[in-house]
Amino acid sequence: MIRLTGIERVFRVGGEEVHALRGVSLDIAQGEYLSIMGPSGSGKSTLLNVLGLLDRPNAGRYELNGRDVTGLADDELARVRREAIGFVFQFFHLVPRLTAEQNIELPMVLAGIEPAERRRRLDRLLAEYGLEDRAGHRPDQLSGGQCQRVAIARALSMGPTLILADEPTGNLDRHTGQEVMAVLERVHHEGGTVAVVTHDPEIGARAQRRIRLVDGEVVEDKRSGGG
Amino acid sequence: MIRLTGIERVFRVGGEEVHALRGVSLDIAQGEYLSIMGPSGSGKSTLLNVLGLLDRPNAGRYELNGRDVTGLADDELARVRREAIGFVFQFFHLVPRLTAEQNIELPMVLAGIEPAERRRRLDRLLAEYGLEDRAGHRPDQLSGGQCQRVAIARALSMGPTLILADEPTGNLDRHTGQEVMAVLERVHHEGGTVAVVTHDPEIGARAQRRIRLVDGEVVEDKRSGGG
Ligand SMILES: Nc1ncnc2c1ncn2[C@@H]1O[C@H](COP(=O)(O)OP(=O)(O)OP(=O)(O)O)[C@@H](O)[C@H]1O
Ligand SMILES: Nc1ncnc2c1ncn2[C@@H]1O[C@H](COP(=O)(O)OP(=O)(O)OP(=O)(O)O)[C@@H](O)[C@H]1O
Ligand SMILES: [Mg+2]
Ligand SMILES: [Mg+2]
Repeated sequence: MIRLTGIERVFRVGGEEVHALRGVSLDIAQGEYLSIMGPSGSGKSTLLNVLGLLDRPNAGRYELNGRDVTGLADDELARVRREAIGFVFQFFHLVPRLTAEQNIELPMVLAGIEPAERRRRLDRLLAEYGLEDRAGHRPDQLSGGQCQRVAIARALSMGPTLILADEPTGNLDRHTGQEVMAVLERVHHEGGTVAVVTHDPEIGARAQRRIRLVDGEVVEDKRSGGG
Repeated sequence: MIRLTGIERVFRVGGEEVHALRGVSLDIAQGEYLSIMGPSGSGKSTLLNVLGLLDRPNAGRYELNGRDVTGLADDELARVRREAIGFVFQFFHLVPRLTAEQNIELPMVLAGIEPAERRRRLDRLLAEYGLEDRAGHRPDQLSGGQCQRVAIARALSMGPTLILADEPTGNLDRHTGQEVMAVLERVHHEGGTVAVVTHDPEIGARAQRRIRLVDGEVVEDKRSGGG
């Protein structure tokens, strides 16, 4: 489903270069559930952004479902992203002027989903994430963990088959974090492909396949039995 | 050093009320090291904001070093905050236009610290937090965990005796998180008062005193031996 070959991502700051990803090659099959761990600054968010078509590599190739997406124009990338990928950002990127409910609903509105169907999905997502009595709050009227749950619900509202989640439990207590992972894992049980960046070894260990990044390189790629 | 008596904090959203803190009473002595844990949405950030003079209670009293600070005017609150309290925000609140180094330096510039002394403290903080080769990066050119470390370094740059840290290791791998806690604990060893909000039980267990909030109330307040 996903094939990365020799991905390089170099940032330039002032006169210097930061090699955030160094020759990363990775195959991810449809239906896999993997975690990505590694030290702060090792390139995890950068890798997820490349996978999510939010950032372009400086070198290397990205094939998504057999199609080379490396060279696509911005509007085409945006279309593929909207239709196929649910992305949970490390710092949420919620729309400040919209309520929790409106934020979750936004991808569905953009996709032209009917109001009655949007309402059905919203009710289910708000209940699943314990956000029912915060639906009308804007992000600045929510706790950190409530914002995180809104970001996750938004990523799932279009029922995408590829979920990319950057630290989805970072601001959640253990119990709420387990609930969130249960929902993401249900997407996996239903056939979806799920990649989770996490600093929490307990969360990382839940995945079938565990990738470790250090200084922009994949240094470990283990599968647990019964993959 | 800190006495909270019957603190109430009520938010109003549309027609409804959210009781974020309900009758919280708490004494914190100079030199204590405590952790505050509890479910997402239980009032931890709100409590820390009240302690940090960033938010006013709707009822109840806050005495800081014997002085009633509940009714102070905004500019006086700001002065007390600047001089006595180092605050690490759950989502950092770094200045986007400034570099990592300039962000860390900002409180010192505002306090009129001499350039040579600022440079000395900056060099020490950048080294302590592994940020030396990211000093010239702006927040959007830093990883999540690097931003978090900049926020912590900034809070410590004025050598405050009261440190309030909201989820200081939330975006850090275990190793970097331990390093950060070691620096905060050094402040404690040197006589400072440290309160850490955390979702990580391992981090919470390091404190001498552990407070648990549920639904705006203190439900647990335990001290470990040798406090
Ligand atoms: N826009 C940018 N410009 C310059 N350097 C950048 C930029 N974005 C990221 N970096 C650098 O690239 C490296 C990788 O960043 P990335 O955000 O992928 O790390 P990460 O593994 O997600 O870290 P964390 O666990 O702290 O979130 C970091 O050293 C960071 O400073
Ligand atoms: N400005 C606000 N307006 C309305 N409600 C608010 C506001 N700020 C916080 N709340 C609500 O008050 C409650 C406590 O929020 P707080 O941010 O203190 O929780 P928290 O314990 O820090 O949660 P987390 O662990 O998710 O960060 C939450 O239910 C939240 O929705
Ligand atoms: Mg990251
Ligand atoms: Mg909080």
